[in-house]
This record gives sequence, structure tokens and C-alpha cells, in this order.
Amino acid sequence: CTSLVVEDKTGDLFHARNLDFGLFLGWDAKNSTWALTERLRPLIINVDYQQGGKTVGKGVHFAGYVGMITGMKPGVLSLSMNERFQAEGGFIGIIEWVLGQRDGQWMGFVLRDAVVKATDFNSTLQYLTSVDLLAPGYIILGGNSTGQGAIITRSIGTKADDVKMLNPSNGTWYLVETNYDNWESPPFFDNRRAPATKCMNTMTQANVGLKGIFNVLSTKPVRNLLTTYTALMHVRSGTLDTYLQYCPQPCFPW
Amino acid sequence: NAQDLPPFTEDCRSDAYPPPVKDKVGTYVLNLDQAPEDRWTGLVKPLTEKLIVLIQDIKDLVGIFVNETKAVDYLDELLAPMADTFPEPYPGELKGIANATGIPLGQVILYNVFYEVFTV
Repeated sequence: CTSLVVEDKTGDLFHARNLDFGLFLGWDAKNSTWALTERLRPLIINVDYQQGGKTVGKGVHFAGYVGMITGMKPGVLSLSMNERFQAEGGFIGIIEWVLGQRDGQWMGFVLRDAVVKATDFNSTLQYLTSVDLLAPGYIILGGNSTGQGAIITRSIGTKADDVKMLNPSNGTWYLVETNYDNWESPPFFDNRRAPATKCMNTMTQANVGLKGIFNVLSTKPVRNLLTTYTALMHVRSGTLDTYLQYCPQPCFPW
Repeated sequence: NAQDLPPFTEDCRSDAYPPPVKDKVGTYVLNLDQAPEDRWTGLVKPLTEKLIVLIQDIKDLVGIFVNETKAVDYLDELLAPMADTFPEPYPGELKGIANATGIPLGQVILYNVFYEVFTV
């Protein structure tokens, strides 16, 4: 996955993400594609959460998966979650859950509740920094005012290893998160961060908008064989546009 | 470092937007005033076949390592009761999806906790 949260020169915020999934979960030799990735694409749907006829949240789902890993509260905030690989992964959380220890919560459910019930960026940031989770992950959050952008690096339990914030006044006008800790270099065999960063700098802050960040996320290898969709979110207007993504060969497997 | 070399990398795109209209994803309205058991039916029922194919793929993968039938039966037995341990409204929503698609509840739950499982 690759998530971007970006501030333009007027202080407006944009959030976008590629959802990559299906690594090593079956290779379709005939089509040179990952089997599960191709199975997931037809199930992608935007969901407009309504209560009393009013939209209270929006999300991008694989049909049948009720949790939220991409979503927004129009006018308030946007969210995406990327996988974090850690030795202490979700399995420990599942064992604890099965053994009756129910403090930890399931990522998709927590994020959906956080978005639908969100009142503002800061309280949601605090909540997602400390909520007890069963699995690690990177939670990328965007708001509706200048500086409201963050990468929360979560371990399982109530621990956040790091919270990296947007800081446009000192030149940090965008944040990029793939699947590795932002304070370390990504592994040589999967460095999508560098090409995403290069293209963000090529675009420059003056050209920030849905078009620019879609182009960045469509550039190989940020777009790769695992990429199922690109979601574009603009909180102030409540825009959530999702487009299926394909990567015809030659294309990097991840 | 093949990832850094063409054809696996390319110059920063400037022509990808707007993408083809056919690739734009539609929207389903989830009415939270509806009972949890019913609110997803309008979405998942028409996609039942595709969901079954997806979950079958995952079961086939499980079958590479262990006896698929036994594993799936065990998973169904282990995971189905988990539904009632989830916070509201998720138990009702997951049961509603299982009813609407005919997919065993345990497998619907496996799909919904797959992120936690996959981090293994």
C-alpha cells in the first residue's frame, strides 16, 4: 500500500492511497497476476454511511468486509491504513482474543467506528494513537485545516511507536507511507517510498490536487501488480473518488 | 534493485488523470437506521458468486498446507462463535452477510479478520 496526505499552498488538504493486497497468496501463471488481487477487484465498492438520511461517513470496501481501511468523515477527516509487518503481528492478538482476553480491538472495526463517530482531527488522532489494537499498522490521518496530517505507527496493544505530523511551515507539505517505519530506510527489495517521494517533489506543492496525487500513485512501481484501487479524498468538499487500478506486464510483483 | 529499473519503474506520470470512467467505483448507501442483519444485503447478495470464489481461493491456499476440508470445518467451528464477541453492530452485520450469501459464518468472519491473520 502507499498512502499520501498532502497540503497545498492554500492550506487545503488532500489524502490518497493505493490499496495493494494479495502478496504470495496464489500466482496465476497464465495471466502473470496474483490470484487473490484479481479476485478482490470486482468486490471494490464505495460505501456511503447514512443515518437519518444524512451522510455520516464514507468508506471504500471490499464487499463483505465490514471494517474500514479507507474512509472519511466529510468536512472533518480522512483515514487510510497500511499494513505494518512486525514479528509481534496479529496472530498474537487473535490467540489472546480466542483465549478470552478481549481488551484488544480489531483494526477494521476500530477505524470504521473512529471515522463515523469522528468530531475533529485532534481527538481522533489521540484516540487512534492509544486504542488497544490486536494487530500493528500504519494509520494515516488527514484533517480539514493546515497541518492536520499524520502517520501513526502502531504496534499491537496500546502502543504507538511514532506519530509523524505534516509541518508545511518547515517544508513538510506531504507525508508518504508505504509499509515500513518512516524513520528507517525501506528494504532495498521494496522501496516504493523513493519513487513516490521523487514524483511528489517533481509535482511540487503548487500543483497539489486530485490530479497530481493520482498521477503519483499511478506511477510504477508505486502502482504494481498488487494494486487493486486508488482512492482520492478531499475532506473539505467531502469528495471520495475510487478508481480500479491495473498494472499490465511488465510490472513489478509488489 | 529491479524495482528501480525500467520497465518496472517509469518517469513520473502526468497523464493518468482522469482515469477511464469504466474504472470509477460505484457507491452503495449503507443505511445505519436499518437493522445490522439487513443493511449489507443489498450489496453482498448480488456479489455472492464473486465472494464465494474469493473465499474459495483462500481455502485452497489453506489446503496447500493442511487438509482443506478438515481445516475449513475446524475454522468454521472455531470462528463462528467469535461473532458474538465482537462489539455492536458487527455481530449482526456479519450474520446478515452469512445469511444473505449462504457463506458459512466462520468463513465470513475469517474474511473480516483477515488483516489480523495476514500480518502473521
